[in-house]
Amino acid sequence: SITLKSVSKEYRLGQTTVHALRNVSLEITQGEFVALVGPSGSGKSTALQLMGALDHPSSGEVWVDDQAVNQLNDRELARLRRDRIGFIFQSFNLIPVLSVFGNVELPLVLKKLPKQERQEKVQAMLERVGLADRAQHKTEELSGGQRQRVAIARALITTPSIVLSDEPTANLDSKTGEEILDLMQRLNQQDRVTLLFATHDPNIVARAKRVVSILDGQIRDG
Amino acid sequence: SITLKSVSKEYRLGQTTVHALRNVSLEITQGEFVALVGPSGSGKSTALQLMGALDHPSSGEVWVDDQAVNQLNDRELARLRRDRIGFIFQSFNLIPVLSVFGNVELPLVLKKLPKQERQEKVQAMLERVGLADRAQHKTEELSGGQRQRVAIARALITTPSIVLSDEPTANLDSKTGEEILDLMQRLNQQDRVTLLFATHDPNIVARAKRVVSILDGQIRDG
Ligand SMILES: Nc1ncnc2c1ncn2[C@@H]1O[C@H](COP(=O)(O)OP(=O)(O)OP(=O)(O)O)[C@@H](O)[C@H]1O
Ligand SMILES: Nc1ncnc2c1ncn2[C@@H]1O[C@H](COP(=O)(O)OP(=O)(O)OP(=O)(O)O)[C@@H](O)[C@H]1O
Ligand SMILES: [Mg+2]
Ligand SMILES: [Mg+2]
Repeated sequence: SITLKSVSKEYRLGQTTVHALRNVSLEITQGEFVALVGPSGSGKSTALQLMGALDHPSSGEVWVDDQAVNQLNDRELARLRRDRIGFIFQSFNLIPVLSVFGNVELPLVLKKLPKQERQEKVQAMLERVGLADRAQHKTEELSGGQRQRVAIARALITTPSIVLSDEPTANLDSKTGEEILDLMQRLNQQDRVTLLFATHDPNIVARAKRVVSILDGQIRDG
Repeated sequence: SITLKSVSKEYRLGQTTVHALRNVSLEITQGEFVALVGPSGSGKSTALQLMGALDHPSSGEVWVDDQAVNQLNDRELARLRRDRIGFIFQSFNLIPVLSVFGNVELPLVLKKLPKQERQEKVQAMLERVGLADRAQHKTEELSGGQRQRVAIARALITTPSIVLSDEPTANLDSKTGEEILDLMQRLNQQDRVTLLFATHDPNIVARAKRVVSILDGQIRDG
């Protein structure tokens, strides 16, 4: 499970303070399929980044599986991000100097999997997202939707038990998007992988078992 | 008008050749509102970049208003991109060292508009896309949809007669997307601005007067 307990997040910029999240409490239990929806700038990406332990709240606590994230040491934090949580970024965050294959392989290299096993897993994943014929290309040589699929493949390659997806279908046509959603929904139904999507996509909202609304940094319904 | 005449575009990468566009002919006449749709990787962004004179075809010709783009000298080409065409990039291409205001102002600086006039135009445009309170922020301090709106504002600030938009609503919730589309549709209806969208968004397709399909680099219907 992932829980935000009375979490606030502020960004201070010169004289202004942006209240990205205001006293947000939200619990996602293991195996849930949740869509987080709300207007542009309402706090979705910020909420996901805190839940993925990629940033700290200004106040309140983040808990992952009954562990307070702020109590974890660096090694435990790294293991959490590397093994338990897969994160799909809204702006992809791919590594330009690596190929498609290299980008998707990287989490497995960090886990010290042997080369043969990495090869098989990456090959299988690239086929699943329709990019097997692009394995050797650099990410700048891809279309927007192809880059998005590299980001998705990389997040899923470690078979995480929680997948936090920030607008994963924004750059995909509906058919490709449906294929990606089928793939992720199967993980939820067969392996009880927890899925949390920050999204504007009605197809994701329709498939989700629960929809949480956010507005101006506050949860409206949960 | 913008016309592709038997245009092909190949990318050569080591041993592979990617045929991004294959013998594409497409004419968009002044004042049209066209949606270009097709699967991820089918050639939409490539087609738009050629029409915006941001890249050269491998073969065939691009014409803008009865002028062959490959016949223009550098000064004429710069004037075309600066004055006639507004381009909204799929990955925004904002300038990180400039503020929101600075990014939107830049095309007016290049046109040598006086400071007072730039100030008024940028302020009005930022209000129209809902970012007036973010004028002084750097673009890395914005949400994905806020950055997208900066890219939109920058493309429209020079009141171009042709707007080429690559997935302009991908990161926007439906309400914000509708507001942007209302704004652009008004330009088309009142000022006969030509609108060409590469898009997966059904809301844009519904509003467009003509829908062109592309698949594997070839136009299916025009
Ligand atoms: N610089 C490049 N080098 C090599 N191949 C490229 C390059 N840019 C694009 N391509 C390839 O050309 C094809 C068309 O790309 P394009 O970006 O036009 O697709 P698209 O229709 O815009 O896709 P999407 O909907 O995913 O944005 C794709 O297969 C892509 O991988
Ligand atoms: N690094 C930052 N510095 C300052 N403000 C920030 C920063 N990152 C985000 N913000 C602000 O915090 C608020 C929430 O941003 P967030 O990215 O979470 O929104 P979002 O719901 O994901 O929006 P979108 O749908 O446009 O992606 C926004 O108003 C944004 O401008
Ligand atoms: Mg976001
Ligand atoms: Mg594209």
